[in-house]
Amino acid sequence: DSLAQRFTRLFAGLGRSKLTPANIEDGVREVRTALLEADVGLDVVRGFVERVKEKAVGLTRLDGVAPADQFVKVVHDELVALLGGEETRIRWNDRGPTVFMMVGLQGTGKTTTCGKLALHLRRKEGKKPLLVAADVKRPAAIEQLKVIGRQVDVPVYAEEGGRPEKICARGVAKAIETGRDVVILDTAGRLHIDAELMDELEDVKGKTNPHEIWLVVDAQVGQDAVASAREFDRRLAVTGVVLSKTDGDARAGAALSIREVTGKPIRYVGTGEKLEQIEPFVPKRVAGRILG
Amino acid sequence: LFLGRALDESLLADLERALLAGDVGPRTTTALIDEVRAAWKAKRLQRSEDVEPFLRERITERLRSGGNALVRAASGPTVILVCGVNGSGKTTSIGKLTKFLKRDGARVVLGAADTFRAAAVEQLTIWSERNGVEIVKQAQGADPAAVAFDAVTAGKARGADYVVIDTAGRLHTQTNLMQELEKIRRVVKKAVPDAPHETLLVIDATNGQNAIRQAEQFHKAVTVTGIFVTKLDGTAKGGALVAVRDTIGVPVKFVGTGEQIDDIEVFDPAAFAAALFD
Ligand SMILES: Nc1nc2c(ncn2[C@@H]2O[C@H](COP(=O)(O)OP(=O)(O)OP(=O)(O)O)[C@@H](O)[C@H]2O)c(=O)[nH]1
Ligand SMILES: Nc1nc2c(ncn2[C@@H]2O[C@H](COP(=O)(O)OP(=O)(O)OP(=O)(O)O)[C@@H](O)[C@H]2O)c(=O)[nH]1
Ligand SMILES: [Mg+2]
Ligand SMILES: [Mg+2]
Repeated sequence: DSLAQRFTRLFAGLGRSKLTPANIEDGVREVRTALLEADVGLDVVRGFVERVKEKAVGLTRLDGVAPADQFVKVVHDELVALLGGEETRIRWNDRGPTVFMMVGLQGTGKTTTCGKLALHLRRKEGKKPLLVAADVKRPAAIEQLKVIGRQVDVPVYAEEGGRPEKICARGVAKAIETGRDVVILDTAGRLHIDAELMDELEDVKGKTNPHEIWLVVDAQVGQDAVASAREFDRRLAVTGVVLSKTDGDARAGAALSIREVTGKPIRYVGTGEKLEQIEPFVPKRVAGRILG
Repeated sequence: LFLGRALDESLLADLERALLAGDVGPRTTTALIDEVRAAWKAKRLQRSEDVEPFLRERITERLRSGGNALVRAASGPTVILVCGVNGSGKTTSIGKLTKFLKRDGARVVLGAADTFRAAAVEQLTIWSERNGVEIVKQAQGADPAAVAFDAVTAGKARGADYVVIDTAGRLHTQTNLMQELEKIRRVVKKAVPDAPHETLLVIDATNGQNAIRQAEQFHKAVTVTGIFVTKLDGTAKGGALVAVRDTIGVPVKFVGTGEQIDDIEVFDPAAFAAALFD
């Protein structure tokens, strides 16, 4: 059941009487289990639960609202506050194309997200994007981006083989030359522990000075979200996160962990395989699914 | 890690952390730690250095039964249907599995039944070329069941030892796509009554507790017979596989350890359990 249902059972015997430290302990244990089941990072859960305890103990002096509902509200509000609360509008470059760089672990949805972003910026912001195929390793990655480019009616810059940072630099030059005002770099998936490939990302960043570096994260990711996000952020100073595959039933606790550990905002969520399926991130929605 | 420590609740708390950090999940972790505590209280566990081996053995034994051998057809090609959620590593795993199957000179035919995703057929074609095996494919947007059917009949006609069928990624919450997968399986059965002999569910080791939902739903739709866990070369431990095993009773058969053609291993439960504590 949802956390709210579990609290209602837990505090059922209390009627309208106050929350006490003893029964808060039980509630806190439920929150901890629920957050771990929702794939929130272990250490993030610990910190979160401490804050909820403090706020809940502060509540025992209030009367009138059923304890279970008070408790749910504390947890829910704490989640929403953590997830949201930041200005996330894109700051456009006024001296040339705005460069977006998409990075992340293998298979998280970067290439698809590049296509979705290109379509979104073309249609909703009147931009003229250029997609750059910087994945020269994965079989048919360039072809995949070219097909997507055709589907969203956005040109794709690609070279057969060669080094990603050079391809990206030439892609930006091509954008300037052809009057494109947005460049979206689709990089290959990689492990955060692959030093050489992480160096490669730094090289791409060095050569193209992206205005936005977005970490694309699979909503199904578990505890590994923390280590990987932390390392991508440490190496690149990520400016935002895109949470993909939110159309599934994964609780997406990674959203909380990543926000907590890197401090970086979630900008968009992927809501399906079609190239229209991207939406701005809404903290309340993700808070609701983490709580189940 | 636990040398020279007392066998006490703080040791158990540290073990609990290791399991949770590896995605074993709160309920399975509690069950495992309860087993340790029970053995300790019953004096079957006396020294702190015996605790981790005991726990490793409990996990290994949950994963070991059923073995990890591929199901083989009694005659004709062994048909392997590969499925799983988007981006889990299906196509790449098929590329690796093909080379693995070919070690003893087996003849393999691939079926490109992902007719939906951009450049999916091109991607599998490159893997078929790397392996020097034939691939059965149709135009983009073709009926995946028709491609699967063609691949199986072609494999049968050409005396192939294996037919491996790639399918499009799909989330288990997409009812229509799960029905499509059921249809692919039914149509494959039409071509060869015992097929698919092996239905491999590809699970990404970085997934958390949702892997359990994936396993339940895919198993309900198409009777999974083996799991291929990918991306264990990263820092994720794939701990959700313990609960997956408890839930659907299907053995893990293969492990993906990288992006290259040789990055495949037969599943070793003891090594997997040990890695949880690294
Ligand atoms: N259901 C769903 N599927 C998605 C979403 N985003 C991407 N996908 C699918 O996830 C799979 C992987 O997407 P890609 O865009 O190839 O992922 P990638 O990160 O570029 O992969 P690599 O380049 O190999 O690291 C594809 O099947 C996509 O269609 C989403 O929001 N929802
Ligand atoms: N590090 C690592 N990467 C892997 C492994 N297996 C697959 N990958 C990578 O994961 C990404 C996705 O692999 P695919 O084979 O395209 O996954 P898929 O399940 O076929 O994806 P869809 O067909 O889009 O659902 C690619 O970048 C692969 O190279 C593995 O064992 N280790
Ligand atoms: Mg890609
Ligand atoms: Mg595929």
